[in-house]
Amino acid sequence: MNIFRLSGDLSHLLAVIILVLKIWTTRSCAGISGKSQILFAIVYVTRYLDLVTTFVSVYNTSMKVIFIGASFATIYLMYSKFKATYDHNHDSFRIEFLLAPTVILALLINQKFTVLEVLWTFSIYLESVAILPQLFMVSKTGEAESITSHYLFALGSYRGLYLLNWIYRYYAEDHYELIAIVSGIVQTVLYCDFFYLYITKVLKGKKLQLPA
Amino acid sequence: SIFNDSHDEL
Repeated sequence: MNIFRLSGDLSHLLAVIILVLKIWTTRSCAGISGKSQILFAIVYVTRYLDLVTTFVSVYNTSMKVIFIGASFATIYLMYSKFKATYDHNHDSFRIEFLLAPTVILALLINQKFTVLEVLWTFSIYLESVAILPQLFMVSKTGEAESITSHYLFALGSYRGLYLLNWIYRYYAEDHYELIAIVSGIVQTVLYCDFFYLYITKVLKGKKLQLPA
Repeated sequence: SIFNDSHDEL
């Protein structure tokens, strides 16, 4: 564990908590892509199957349980409890365009052709693009509430901080996982445009609004 | 190593 990894994890944790609290307290999931949330649930479940096979640490297990739990709580709030506030019309990204290529890629490029390893690899590939329906939704509506922007910023920062963690681990521990690194770069790059808008607008107290 | 069996990250 190093400071970059810990910051990344805390940023990730903050993101999922912000999202659940935002939906719960405003009693609304307007502006949130249910499709991205479904993809994240798939990511967590397929990646954290090792919860039942490998024990790493109490920290590791607790975080995994929280991520899976928060993800399912979000889906329950969006598709059941506050269903009426879910903005279907703007959440029109076709997730099969992300699922099919990531499944195929995981079957082709993995470290070991075992069920757990292929599912882990699939979850890494899928996570790198899982935010696209959400970014697509923001671009369709042309704006995002500031709390949604904070959520996106925390969620995007997490993989960026992991990149620093991987650089550190490469030098300090001679440890690297190429699949995670390349996917992490892709994932972080997808947020760049958003980061720019967040820093230039949201942090200056303005609403995140895309140029017309 | 690149063929590390346990993925210790989240």
